[in-house]
Amino acid sequence: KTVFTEISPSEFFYRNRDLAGFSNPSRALYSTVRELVENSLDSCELYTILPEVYVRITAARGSEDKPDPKHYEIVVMDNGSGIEGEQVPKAFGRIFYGSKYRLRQARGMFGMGGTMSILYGQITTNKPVEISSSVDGVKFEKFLMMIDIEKNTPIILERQKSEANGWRGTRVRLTLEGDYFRSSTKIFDYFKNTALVTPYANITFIDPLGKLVHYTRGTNVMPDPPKETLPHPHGIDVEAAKRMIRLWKGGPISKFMVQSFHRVGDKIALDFLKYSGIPPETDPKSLSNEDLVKFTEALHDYEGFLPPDGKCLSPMGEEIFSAGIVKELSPEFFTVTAREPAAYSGFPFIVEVGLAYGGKINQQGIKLLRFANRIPLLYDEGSDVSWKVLSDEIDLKRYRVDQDTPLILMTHICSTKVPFKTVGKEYIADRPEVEKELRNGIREVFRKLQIYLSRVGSMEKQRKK
Amino acid sequence: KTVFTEISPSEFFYRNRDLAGFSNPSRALYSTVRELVENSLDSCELYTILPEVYVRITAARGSEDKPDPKHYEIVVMDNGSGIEGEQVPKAFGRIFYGSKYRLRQARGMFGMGGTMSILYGQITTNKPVEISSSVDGVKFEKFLMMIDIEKNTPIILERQKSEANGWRGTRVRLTLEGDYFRSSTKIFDYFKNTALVTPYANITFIDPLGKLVHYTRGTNVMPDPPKETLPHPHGIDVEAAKRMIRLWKGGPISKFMVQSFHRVGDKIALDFLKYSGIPPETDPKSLSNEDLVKFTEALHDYEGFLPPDGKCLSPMGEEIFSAGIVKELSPEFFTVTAREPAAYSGFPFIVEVGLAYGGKINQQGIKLLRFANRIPLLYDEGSDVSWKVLSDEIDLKRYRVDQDTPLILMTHICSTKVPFKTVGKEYIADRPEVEKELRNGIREVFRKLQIYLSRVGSMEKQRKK
Ligand SMILES: Nc1ncnc2c1ncn2[C@@H]1O[C@H](COP(=O)(O)OP(=O)(O)OP(=O)(O)O)[C@@H](O)[C@H]1O
Ligand SMILES: Nc1ncnc2c1ncn2[C@@H]1O[C@H](COP(=O)(O)OP(=O)(O)OP(=O)(O)O)[C@@H](O)[C@H]1O
Ligand SMILES: [Mg+2]
Ligand SMILES: [Mg+2]
Repeated sequence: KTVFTEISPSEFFYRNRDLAGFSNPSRALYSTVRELVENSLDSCELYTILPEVYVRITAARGSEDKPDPKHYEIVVMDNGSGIEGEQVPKAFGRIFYGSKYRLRQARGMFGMGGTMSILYGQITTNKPVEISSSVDGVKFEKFLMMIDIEKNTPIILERQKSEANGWRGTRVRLTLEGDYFRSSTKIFDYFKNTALVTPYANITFIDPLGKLVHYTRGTNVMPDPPKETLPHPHGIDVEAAKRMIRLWKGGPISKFMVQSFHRVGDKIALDFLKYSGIPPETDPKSLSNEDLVKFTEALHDYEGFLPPDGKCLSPMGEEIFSAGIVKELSPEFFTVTAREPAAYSGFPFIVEVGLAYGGKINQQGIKLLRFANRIPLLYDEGSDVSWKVLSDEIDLKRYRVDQDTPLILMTHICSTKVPFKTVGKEYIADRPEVEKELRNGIREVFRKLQIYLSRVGSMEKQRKK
Repeated sequence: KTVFTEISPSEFFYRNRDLAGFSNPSRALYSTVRELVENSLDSCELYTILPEVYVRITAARGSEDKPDPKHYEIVVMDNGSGIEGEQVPKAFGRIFYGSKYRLRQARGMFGMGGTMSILYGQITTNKPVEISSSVDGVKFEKFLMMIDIEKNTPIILERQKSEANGWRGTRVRLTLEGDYFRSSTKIFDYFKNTALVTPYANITFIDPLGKLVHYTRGTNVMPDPPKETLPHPHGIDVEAAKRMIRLWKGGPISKFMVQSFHRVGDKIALDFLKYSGIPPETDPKSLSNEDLVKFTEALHDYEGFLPPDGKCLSPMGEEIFSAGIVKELSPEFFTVTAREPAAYSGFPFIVEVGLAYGGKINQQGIKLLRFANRIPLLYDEGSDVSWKVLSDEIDLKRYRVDQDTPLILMTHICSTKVPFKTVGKEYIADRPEVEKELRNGIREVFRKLQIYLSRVGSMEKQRKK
C-alpha cells in the first residue's frame, strides 16, 4: 500500500538545501553572509537610512585551533528599521514568511533567506540563534530561538526586553559549520562588489583571522526608495484576475481597470474594453469563467497599454554608480548608462551598465561583474544572461579592445521580480526583453570607451610628433 | 509599519513558476509532458509492471485554428499501480505531498511535479483537471478538481466511482496554454530519449497535428525495483540524528547504531563507539546537545563504515541499456559500462555510461545525452556536471576521435537523491564524487571505442593490401 507524506516548506529545504545555496560548509558560510547582509541593506534602503552594517565571523568557542570545516559564529548588525518583537520569531523561524512579497524592488523576494541561514546553523551545530531588534531606539527585544523544521515554526527558548539606548536596528548571531579557508576569497569579493553598488553604505567586516576591513561610505546620496505599484496588465493570468475581482469593492469594469492596473486611465480603459468587446458598465464579478479567460487574454494582446514607469524600481542612478566605481576601482576611465524602464511578462525592470578601464584595474582582459537588485552574483557566470550577451553578441574587436585590455564590465538589473533561475539567486534567465536591454546597454558603454581610446590614441600620436 | 505575509508552497511556486520549469507556454507544455510521463513510469517500475504509457496533445476545443501560443488539452494514461481514491486530491492538488520522500530511487523526489502541471493549466485556462485512477482493475474513481492556490489544497468539483473493467492505472486530462510550434522538437527528443533508457516500455504519443508515434517495447526485461534503505552514517546531520533518537524504541546505542544505519553490524558499531569515545551501553536519548554534535561529527569522520550497497538503487544494467541503444540508435558499434555504487554526502549513486558510434548515427561530432534516474535532461547542458567532465577532462584526440566522428555519449546517474541544482531538474551539480565516477566511466567507454576503431582501422589496412 502506497504511503503518502506531506512535508513542510522548511522540511523541503532542509532536505534540498543545495537548491537554496547551502550545499556544503564553504558555500553555506558564503550564503549566510549574503542573506544576512542583504536583509540589513534592504532594511536601511527602504527607509532611506544611510547603512551601517557590521559583520564578524569568528571560530566558535572550542573550535579555534581546529582545521576547516569547523564551527564559526557569525554576527551581523545593522542600523536599519528593526523588526517588531511580535514578528521576529516568524520572520526568522518560518520559511515563506516575510515583508517582501510586494510589487516593489528589494533584494529579498522569497521570504526564506534569513531562515535558511538559521536552519543550516542549527542542523550543523545544534545551537540556537540570538536575534536582537529595536524599532524605536528606546527598547530592544532579544530572542533565543530555534526552528521546528518539521512544522516550519519557530521555537522560542528565551525572550527579553531591554533598554536600547538609542540603537535602532537588527542584530543576528548564529553558529554554523563553515569552511572559511575555502570561502574567504568569495566573501571578500562579495563585500567589495557590494561596496561598489552601495557606495553610501559603511560596511565593516572582521574575519576569523582577525583581519578588519572598512568599506567606507563614499557618498551620502541614496537612491530614491521604490514605491509599491499596481500590477501591469501584461502580467495578469486568470488566477490573478480572479483574485483582483474577488477583492474589488464593487463598481463597473471601467472603474475596476483604472483602480487595479498600473498606468491605466479612463481613456485607455474604455479603449481596451471596446477592443475586448466588454461593455464598460459590466460588473466584473458577473464575468463567467469563459469571459474571464477572454478578458485575461485580451489584457495580453491589447497594444495600447502604457509601458511600466520606474516608480516601483530603485536603480543606482548615475551619481551613485559613478561614486562606487571611483571608490572601489579607481579606473583611468569609466562610463555608465541606464536604459529606460522596460518589462518582461508585465514585470518592470531597468538595466544599468558600467564599464571601467585602466588605472588601478590591472588584470589582463575583460572581467564581468553582475548585479541584480544590488546583489552581487558571484556564481554560475557561464549560465547567466549577461555572460551570454557579452560573449555571443558583443564583438570586442569593433571597439579597439583586445585580449589584454584591462576592463571591468558591470551589469545591473533591477526589477520587482528578477528572473533568477534558482532559489539561491545565482544567475539570471535569458528573457528576450532583458537580453535586449543588456545588449544595448553594453554596446553603449563600449562605444563610449572606443571614443575615449581613440582620443587617447590620437593624443599619443600628437605627442610623438 | 511593516506588513508581514505568509504564503503557501503553491502560492510560492505560482509566483515563481520559472523555478519549476513553467516559465512560458512552450516550456510549460514540455514540463507538463515530462512531469506526467515520469509519474506514470515511476508507478509502473515500482511494481515491475511493463509500462504502457499513452500521451495525447490536441488543440483545445475552440482553439483548433488559432496560432501558438494557445490552449491545448493533454491526456496521459498509464497501466501503473493507480492511486487510492482518498489520496488522489492531495497527490495532485497539494505541493509537497507525495509518496517519494523516501531513501529509494525514483524519478519523482520533490512532491510537486504533477501539481505544478495542474496549477499552470488552471492559471492559464481556468479549466479543472480530470483524474481517473483504479488500484484494482475493478472500480475506478474519477475526480474533477482544481487547486486553491492560496491555501495549497485541492478543490473537488465532482467525484464518481465506476466500473474499471480490468483497467488499472491512472489517467490525467488537463488543459493548459502551450506553444507546440516551439516545443515539439524538445517533446519528441524527450520521448526518444526516454525510450532509449526505458526500452521495456510501450509509449504512444499523438501530437496536435495528428501525428502518431509508437515507441515499441524492445525487451521484456525490467530493472529490479529499488528497496528502501536505512540512511548511511555519512549523510547524518544533527537534526537527522535527533529525529532518529526520538523515534528510537529504546535500548543501548550499540543496538541503535545497528538498527538505524545502512550496513552497520555489531562489530563496526562497537569499533565506531570506541573511536568516538561513547560507551556502547549509553542510552542514545541521554546524550546531551554537545554529545549529539560530537556523535554526528564522529559519524562523518570515522573511516570504518562500509560504502553503500546499491539495493536502494535501480540502474538500467547492461542488458537493458544495450537494448535501448540498439533500438533507438542502431549504431555500428556501442559499449556500456557501470561503475560500482559510490556515495556523495552519504547518498548512494551509480553512474552508467554508454557510447555509440556510426551506423544510423549520422550527425558530425559528439553528441551528449544526459540522464538522471532515467529522466532525459534536455536543458542547460553547459551547466551540467557531465558536460563539464566531457569538455574539461576528456581529451578526445587520445582516443582516435576527431571533430567529425559520429558519436553519441550517454551518461546516466541514478541516486536516492540526484544532486539537481534546480527544482525543474534541468542539470546536475558537480559533486566531486559524482564527477570522479563520470570521468572514469567516460574514459572507459572511450577506451573501448578506441580499441574498436583501431581494430577496424587495421582490418581496413589489411584489406587494402
Ligand atoms: N536585518 C533586518 N532588518 C529588518 N527586517 C529584517 C531583517 N532581516 C530580516 N528581516 C525581515 O524578515 C523577513 C524575512 O527575511 P528572509 O531573509 O527570510 O526573507 P526575505 O528577505 O523576505 O526574502 P529572501 O529569501 O529573498 O531573502 C524579511 O522580509 C524582513 O521583513
Ligand atoms: N500516474 C501515477 N501513478 C501512480 N501514482 C501517481 C501518478 N502520478 C502521481 N502519482 C502520485 O502522486 C504523487 C505526487 O506526484 P508529483 O508529481 O506531484 O510529485 P512526485 O512525483 O512525488 O515528485 P516530483 O515533484 O519530483 O515529480 C506521487 O508521489 C505519486 O505517489
Ligand atoms: Mg532576505
Ligand atoms: Mg512527479
